[in-house]
Amino acid sequence: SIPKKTVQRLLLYYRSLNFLLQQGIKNISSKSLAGLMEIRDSQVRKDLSYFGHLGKRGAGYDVLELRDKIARILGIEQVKNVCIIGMGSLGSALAAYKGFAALGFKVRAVFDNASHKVGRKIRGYECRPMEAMEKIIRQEDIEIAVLTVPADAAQEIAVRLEKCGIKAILNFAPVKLSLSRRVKVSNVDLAMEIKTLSFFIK
Amino acid sequence: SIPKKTVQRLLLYYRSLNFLLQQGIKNISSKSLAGLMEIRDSQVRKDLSYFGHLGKRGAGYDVLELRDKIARILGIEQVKNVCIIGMGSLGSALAAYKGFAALGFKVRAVFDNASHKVGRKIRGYECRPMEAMEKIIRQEDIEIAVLTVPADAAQEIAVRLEKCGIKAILNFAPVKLSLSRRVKVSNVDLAMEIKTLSFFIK
Ligand SMILES: NC(=O)c1ccc[n+]([C@@H]2O[C@H](COP(=O)([O-])OP(=O)(O)OC[C@H]3O[C@@H](n4cnc5c(N)ncnc54)[C@H](O)[C@@H]3O)[C@@H](O)[C@H]2O)c1
Ligand SMILES: NC(=O)c1ccc[n+]([C@@H]2O[C@H](COP(=O)([O-])OP(=O)(O)OC[C@H]3O[C@@H](n4cnc5c(N)ncnc54)[C@H](O)[C@@H]3O)[C@@H](O)[C@H]2O)c1
Repeated sequence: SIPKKTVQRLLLYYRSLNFLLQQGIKNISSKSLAGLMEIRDSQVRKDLSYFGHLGKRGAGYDVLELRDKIARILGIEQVKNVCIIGMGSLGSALAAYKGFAALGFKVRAVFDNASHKVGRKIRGYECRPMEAMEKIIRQEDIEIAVLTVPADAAQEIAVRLEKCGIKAILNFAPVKLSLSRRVKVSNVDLAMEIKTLSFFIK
Repeated sequence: SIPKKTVQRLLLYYRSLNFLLQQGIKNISSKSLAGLMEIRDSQVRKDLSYFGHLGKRGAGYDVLELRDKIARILGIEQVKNVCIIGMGSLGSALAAYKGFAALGFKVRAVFDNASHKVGRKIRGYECRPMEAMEKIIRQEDIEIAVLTVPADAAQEIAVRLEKCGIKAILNFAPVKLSLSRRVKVSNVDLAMEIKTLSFFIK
């Protein structure tokens, strides 16, 4: 199976190759691609080897062909349905973010438990009550939930999401979610990011 | 030097130990601490070995003593001055986030180049013009800049930040910043997070 770090780099390859196409560059060696991304040449070859032989030895890569191949591997064209739970400051900023739609993520529904928010439009989405969450996730075939609720509410909601068959959760609450392996969880802990960053500037 | 992954886990130890203190637990073995955090027992011992011998063999760790030791290592008490550049949806959500202040990060100034934002209060902070950025960073002794501007504006601002002596940048724009090693950069790429997450739910 493919390491998570390799998958993360694939998106960087995809962006770099798009940048090269905009510059009108048709062909590139693994060495130059590595230079552009500031990673080692051997890393480029190792990453791409997971996906079959993509370049010709000594002739480098065809930029358009490599970009399209990576787009297929990443499923750039695929649309994945997403919902956002907790339409506070972070949830509503994420709802407004065009970068998700550009990668094929379509926000299909947003939820909150605050009575003054439910039934109103936030960032163009009608805010739905938490009681309707399970029904709407099934109806809209939603695979990914973005969790932007307070830390003390996150676990209980995550268990409900698991029960209604959600496939993955992008969790912003600073708590570890305890769920079965059936649900993929990715935690984004912004407080940890800034704390780690500051640790190294002693 | 200490691996970044270990530093990130330190914050998780800090949170877990606080949780134990709230539950009134005074002592814990590395095995139970590992269980609480869902990591291997050997990882706990390895992480804590970077910081000297913290527990007594066979007697486990004193929860309060370990928490305070980790707080000192992380510099939880230290206040670090932060500024936010780009007060759009994400920047203003981050400005409002109480989780940063709880870890000693104080937002000292916020900046934007939109004339209808400059001079007005956003989330309680007076939005300052970009022309004043260098002066205010020096005046307020700001060490960390949070960059929440569009991708095409990020590099130019990052170079200005480097020139005025910023120590670290938490970058949310989906571009790689080219700076000297003097500035520590941490990239949070939310589009990459969700794309990587969805890759594994094929
Ligand atoms: N704002 C940020 O920049 C930021 C940064 C890092 C992490 N976070 C984390 O993201 C989460 C959201 O932060 P925020 O700043 O947007 O908070 P917020 O208070 O602005 O928003 C939280 C939202 O969740 C809703 N909510 C509360 N309990 C709920 C429940 N049981 N079910 C459904 N909805 C519920 C509230 O009504 C509110 O709209 C928090 O866990 C926070 O720690 C936020
Ligand atoms: N909104 C999100 O949830 C989200 C998620 C992931 C990544 N991002 C990234 O974070 C950044 C900000 O996103 P956003 O959604 O808040 O965008 P936004 O358009 O709401 O905010 C951008 C802000 O930057 C200001 N700005 C533009 N050019 C500037 C310049 N040269 N100098 C100073 N200020 C300038 C604008 O006036 C605006 O206030 C983008 O790079 C985006 O890709 C946002």
